[in-house]
Amino acid sequence: KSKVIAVVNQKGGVGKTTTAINLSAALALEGIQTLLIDIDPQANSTGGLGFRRDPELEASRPTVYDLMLGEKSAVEAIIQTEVAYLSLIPGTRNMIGANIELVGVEGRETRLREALAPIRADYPFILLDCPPALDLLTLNALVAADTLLVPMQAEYFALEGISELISTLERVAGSFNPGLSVEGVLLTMFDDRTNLSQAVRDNLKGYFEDKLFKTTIPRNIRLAEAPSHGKPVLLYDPKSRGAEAYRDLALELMARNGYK
Amino acid sequence: KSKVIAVVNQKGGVGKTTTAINLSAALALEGIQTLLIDIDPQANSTGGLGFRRDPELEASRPTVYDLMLGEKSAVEAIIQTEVAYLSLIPGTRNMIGANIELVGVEGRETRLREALAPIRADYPFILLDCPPALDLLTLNALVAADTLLVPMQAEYFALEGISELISTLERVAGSFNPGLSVEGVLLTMFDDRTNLSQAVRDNLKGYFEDKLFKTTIPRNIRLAEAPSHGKPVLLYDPKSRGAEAYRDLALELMARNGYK
Ligand SMILES: Nc1ncnc2c1ncn2[C@@H]1O[C@H](COP(=O)(O)OP(=O)(O)OP(=O)(O)O)[C@@H](O)[C@H]1O
Ligand SMILES: Nc1ncnc2c1ncn2[C@@H]1O[C@H](COP(=O)(O)OP(=O)(O)OP(=O)(O)O)[C@@H](O)[C@H]1O
Ligand SMILES: [Mg+2]
Ligand SMILES: [Mg+2]
Repeated sequence: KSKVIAVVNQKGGVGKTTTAINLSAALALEGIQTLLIDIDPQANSTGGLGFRRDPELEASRPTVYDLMLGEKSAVEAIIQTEVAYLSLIPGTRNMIGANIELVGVEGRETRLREALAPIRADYPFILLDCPPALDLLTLNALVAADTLLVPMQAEYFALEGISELISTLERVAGSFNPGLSVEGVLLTMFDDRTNLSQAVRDNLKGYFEDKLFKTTIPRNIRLAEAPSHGKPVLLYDPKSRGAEAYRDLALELMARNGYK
Repeated sequence: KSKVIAVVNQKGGVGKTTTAINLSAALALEGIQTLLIDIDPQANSTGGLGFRRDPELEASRPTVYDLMLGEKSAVEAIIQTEVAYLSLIPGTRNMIGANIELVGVEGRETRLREALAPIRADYPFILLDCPPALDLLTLNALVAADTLLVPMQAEYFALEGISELISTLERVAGSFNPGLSVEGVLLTMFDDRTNLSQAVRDNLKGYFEDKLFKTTIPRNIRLAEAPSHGKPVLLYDPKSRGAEAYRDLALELMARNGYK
């Protein structure tokens, strides 16, 4: 049993990377082999797990871009993180060119899915951290994924973007990936004391119903500090509200998928 | 005298749209003719100023995409907002296709600059709200712009993205727009009580020196509420800390450019 989950939302700064890093770490700390793949040219999941930007190192280390260009296999690109059971395929800023370089290439949408096929069975969960765009990189992630996990801030602009996300999901399911569905929608940086948050949450509940995770992630400074130490919050400050919330999320995801 | 300023940062959710809407409104309320152009396919500047998504209306209203495809002139696309002296060229979700459709087109980088040339002289300030990417849309904005205004959150991932932004700026200045420079770097959602914010601010000061605006924008819920009412915060809640901060920013920008 193996599931590929794309952490996706074209709205920027909603907590995609924070969720990808900390949910995958929480799953790994429950003893589940987990692979995180950094599809964003910002490579924040890579930096947030301690693999600092280093031009020389980057030149020698295969990245997800090498997979998409067919120059390296997934097995060659996988690296072990500081967390047992958590592996990473790093991203690179060079992927900024992917949208232009891959446009004319045969099978440009299915490159990632093909590259992951040989290793899928080794990981019960594979998470894909996507860029804030509905571009060719995100399209590759949606074609490779079984489900989408959509982090959302409970703010006005989040509501404006829902219809695009859903229509992109339907288009991808229609032409490339018929089984693609929503794993869940996750409220991030959530402060249930404000009227705005409550109004947006009620709106999302109406839209997504039981797809809305019961777990919400509160705004917690330890989540913003952890990446500067190159660690998931569960290693940086395991007793923080941020760590507790991502542990709860992992347990909820596991329960939805028949683990434990 | 006319200045085109691109509000840009590939990092998502740092306050580009919030700055584009509220700074342009604050300049307009000082009696300066200001034009805001929404280059982001999310079209949040358009929605945040009250022009709700409406497929029928969108089909009949020219957008910045029509300008880039050469099908409409800037004069035809300009609409008046609720704020005197503030005009808008709306964005559209259809621009998501721009990165693919414009790739093979002649002069794809200079489309926006050419479209704005006839109207530049009518507006002392023209602000461009950019998507969270260094793609062809942002490239068009950088080629059309005189300067960049870079909103930044004082958090770890913001530091990771600086070097890309600067190297992109240098590349654009080298090949398309020799005069392009940094207008300023703006700290947004800034809370000077946390160690992280102070550490990142000191880091940015060392990097940008006097380009760092003295004005910082505090985290203020009224800024997040205002777009759901379709108004800039200066109309929604003129006495809020968010409104005061953007008014201060407008005065600082004006002083730097010889106004008043
Ligand atoms: N629950 C939280 N509490 C406090 N800070 C948070 C929380 N979640 C994320 N952050 C911080 O907010 C900022 C945005 O989060 P993050 O970078 O994970 O979003 P993203 O969706 O991946 O952004 P992008 O669209 O640029 O990829 C980061 O500086 C992060 O550290
Ligand atoms: N100073 C502030 N205080 C409180 N909330 C803010 C502030 N600035 C922005 N916000 C809120 O934070 C969220 C992100 O801001 P905004 O959408 O302006 O960023 P952006 O950089 O334009 O995002 P994108 O990368 O998606 O274009 C929005 O919901 C906005 O309302
Ligand atoms: Mg991210
Ligand atoms: Mg924006």
